[in-house]
Amino acid sequence: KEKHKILHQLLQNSTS
Amino acid sequence: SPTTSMAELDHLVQVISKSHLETCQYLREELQQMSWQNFLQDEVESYQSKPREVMWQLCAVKITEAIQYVVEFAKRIDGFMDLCQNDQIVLLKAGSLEVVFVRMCRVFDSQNNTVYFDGKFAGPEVFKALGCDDLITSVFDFAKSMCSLHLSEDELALFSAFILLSADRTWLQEKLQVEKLQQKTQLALQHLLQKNQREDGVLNKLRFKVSALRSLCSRHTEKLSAFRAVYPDIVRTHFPPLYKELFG
Repeated sequence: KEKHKILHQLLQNSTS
Repeated sequence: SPTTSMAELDHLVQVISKSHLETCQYLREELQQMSWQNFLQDEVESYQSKPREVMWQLCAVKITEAIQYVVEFAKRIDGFMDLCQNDQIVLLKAGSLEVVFVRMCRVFDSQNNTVYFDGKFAGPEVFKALGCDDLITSVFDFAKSMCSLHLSEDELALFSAFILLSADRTWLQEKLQVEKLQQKTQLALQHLLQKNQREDGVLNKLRFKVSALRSLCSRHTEKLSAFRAVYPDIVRTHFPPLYKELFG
């Protein structure tokens, strides 16, 4: 997970 | 397919097209307002005389910006967020740059062989400082051949989703799930092409684009490795973190 921290973050941000 | 109704396919087309338009970075009308302005000769020369690492960094930033829009697109594709997180990451790592290349035809001027970049339209010579002339030529050729298909926004949206949902990417955990989504997307794309009365050859031409995209992306990775071998610190400290996550 640490390796793809930003991608994880972007995926978790809600779509608005 | 007996399990997918026409109404379902119409719905899928609608949802994916909406997602595409909401996340496409530039609307066609906005681009038209920029009046297809090309860089002047002294501006071209100023890009050409930038140090290699500065131009690489600039391009990495632009690619990363475009990829962020693709991530948003992926999140809005029906079923994508229901996949396990490993597979979401695998699909984006492998497919996000491919979709950027597909989307490039929206900001490409075939007549002048220029692409919208950093505020104006740039020909391949603008990217000379990167030291990747062969790759740049291939990217421009790809954009030109995509443009020649004259895909509508709906068709582009469906093709982009089809690329993102490629079920043959390595390291997928729930391959079958991805396969189902990709098959549905392909049916929706076929349905749309028929509805738009496109000639039969278009789908075949798009199939060829799949392998062209893979080749472009693997060549990008090769060029990045070669660059990183010479400038490891520049990549480590100056490249966008998302770019490093995706291509590192």
